[in-house]
Amino acid sequence: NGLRDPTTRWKFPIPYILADNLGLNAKGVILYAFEMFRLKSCVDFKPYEGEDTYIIFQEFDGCWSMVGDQHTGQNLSIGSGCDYKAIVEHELLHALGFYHEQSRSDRDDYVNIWWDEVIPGYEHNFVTYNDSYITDLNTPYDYESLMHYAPFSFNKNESVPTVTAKIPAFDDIIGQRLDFSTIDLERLNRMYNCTATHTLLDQCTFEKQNICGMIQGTRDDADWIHERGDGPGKEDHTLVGRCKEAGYFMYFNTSYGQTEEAALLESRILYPKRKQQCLQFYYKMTGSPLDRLVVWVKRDDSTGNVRKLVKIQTFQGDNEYGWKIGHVTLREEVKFRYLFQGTKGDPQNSAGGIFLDDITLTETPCPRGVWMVRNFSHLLQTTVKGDMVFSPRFYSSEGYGYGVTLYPHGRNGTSRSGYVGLAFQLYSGENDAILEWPVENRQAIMTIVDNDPDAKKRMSSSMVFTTSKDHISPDINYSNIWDRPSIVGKYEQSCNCFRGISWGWSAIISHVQLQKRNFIKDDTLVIFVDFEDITHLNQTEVPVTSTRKSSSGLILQSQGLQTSQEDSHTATLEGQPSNLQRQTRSVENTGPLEDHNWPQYFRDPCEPNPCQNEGICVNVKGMASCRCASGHAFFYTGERCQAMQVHGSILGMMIGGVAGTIVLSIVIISMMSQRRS
Amino acid sequence: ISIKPFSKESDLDASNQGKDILEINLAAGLDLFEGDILLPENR
Repeated sequence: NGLRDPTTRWKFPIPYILADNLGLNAKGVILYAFEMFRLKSCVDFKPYEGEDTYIIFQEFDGCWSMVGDQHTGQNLSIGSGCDYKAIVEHELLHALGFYHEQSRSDRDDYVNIWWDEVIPGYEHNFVTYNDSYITDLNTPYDYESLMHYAPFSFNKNESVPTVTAKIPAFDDIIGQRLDFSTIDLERLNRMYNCTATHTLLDQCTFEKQNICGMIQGTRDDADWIHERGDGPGKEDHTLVGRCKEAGYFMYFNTSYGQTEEAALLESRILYPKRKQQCLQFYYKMTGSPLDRLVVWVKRDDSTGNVRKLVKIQTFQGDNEYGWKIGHVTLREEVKFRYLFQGTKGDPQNSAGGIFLDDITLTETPCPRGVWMVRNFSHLLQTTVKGDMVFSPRFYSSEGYGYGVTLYPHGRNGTSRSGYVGLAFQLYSGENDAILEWPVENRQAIMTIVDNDPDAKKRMSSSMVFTTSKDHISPDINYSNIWDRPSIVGKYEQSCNCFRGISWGWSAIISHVQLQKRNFIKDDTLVIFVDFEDITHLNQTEVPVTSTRKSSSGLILQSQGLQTSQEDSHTATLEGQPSNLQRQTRSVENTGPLEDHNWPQYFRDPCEPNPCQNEGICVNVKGMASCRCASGHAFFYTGERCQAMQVHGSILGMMIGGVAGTIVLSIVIISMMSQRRS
Repeated sequence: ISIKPFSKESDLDASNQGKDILEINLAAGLDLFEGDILLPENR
């Protein structure tokens, strides 16, 4: 349901401003939503640098946006309660030129609007648009769209919906706020002619015979086998044995041959844009506990050959035979391959091997906390509302111990039934003595992972909040709950540590939703948890350089918006550290690379192309270097190819030609004047 | 995994548990076009 008018489409990257009236958490969520666009589309954003058209994110009342590029500085409000990934994505899709799904001209073929149930005076919110104004981009009606109204929109009776699907199975899907649907992305990518995404480098499910261009090592002892999962215990991870004639994985049999025999599987050559990548894969080791799976990287040796080997991480076998998720952080800046080496540890005592499936390589940070909740269906059956399960303790890049509490049937006190609850808490840890307390301005991101093998189709449920000095509890005498867990927490036997008070959501995702996608695979629920400092987003203002045209025109019927800060002549830059930034103490001096809020230098310096006059930009160790265009007669020079110069030989010929013509003219004129005289 | 039974709910809930965009905007007293769209004056 996108605008037809091509002048409303943005040029990428879209300049943005994070106004300082936004809460710290909202800023972090907006940057997180940007990353989703970069992972799944060619839409990109850049901090405002004086452009005429840009989006300024502000905290007014409510969540709202204009539709399409207004060719001025346009507001997008992320008000109180709007700081969720899916809400920011929804508003950004408006800004990119999309209306709501149910206002398509053909929507009455797919949904019923119960006009009698709409609040009187609010019927105009259910209009449809003519297809001369909007286009469906040749995509079918999408019940799963992030842009669809929820069933109870503008309803006058709390329990009676205003929108229902003509196919009842979609009644609990319309209005989903997990993430972009597959068709949302198809439309976005069609509207903006996207052919690739910014941060998805490679992925492979091994379903095709070409194994995604991977190659077998030539100097090893054995080969990985492209196998199909037949029978119990040999299911792949992509389809978990659900489909006939499908469900392939790579397998290295470790039950015969000699100890230390190895097989190598090499990816195709990959060209990174950022400086950090995350390799995620699923593996299973059913042979000897001495078997090893080693991840290597072969990188450009600076002569153009991808041959410089670096060992990255080793995964050891154990006696647990289920599929496990593996994450490996790579820091590649030049072209490279990643390699999986399987090694036989003890063939005489092995009855299996190493399985490998569902590889995803993204240019994003790996999650710090990964919790696989096994036998999830059993857990659901054996627990009741209020029961809770604690995750293991994870450590943030700074050294804070943290974890999550899972409520399989939600927390007590919530009116909702059939929902999973999730909350975050601090754990005491080995670094507590040197860390700063209470720990404020750290953003916790909890994600219930949709394990779709295609990263673009994942619709994970992410909840984000930021620790604050305002988070206090009467249970600890109104102290801050983010103080040291050994002071404000309770002893927890399972970790032999102290657990702080948790903060989270009583009902994060419904059991029905959990069953619909790939949230539960191999009867395992996967949860990612991160905890990172975002203090640097506190104060990041820069002035707006040109006079802003007002993006006013609010059509309000009951109450004016608070626009006192709309004329703020300040703008916000992502990742620009403030002088007032708090000095934090950290166990690992990992620096900004560990941040979720990708700093400016993570972006491709060649986007947008800084080179003028059709110069080609080359990324040389993170710096833009221009290769200037050259013609037969002239060429361009300068750092940005801004200066034109004429070739020496052409210049010589031109000067010679002009001089010759002048001399010849003088001779002719003098001869003619002599004849006359 | 060890399951802990509910004892005393001392843990805190984040605000806006599952509220959707239109709920937030209506609660804020906004009446925007289609609930969350700001129209330019000429529309």
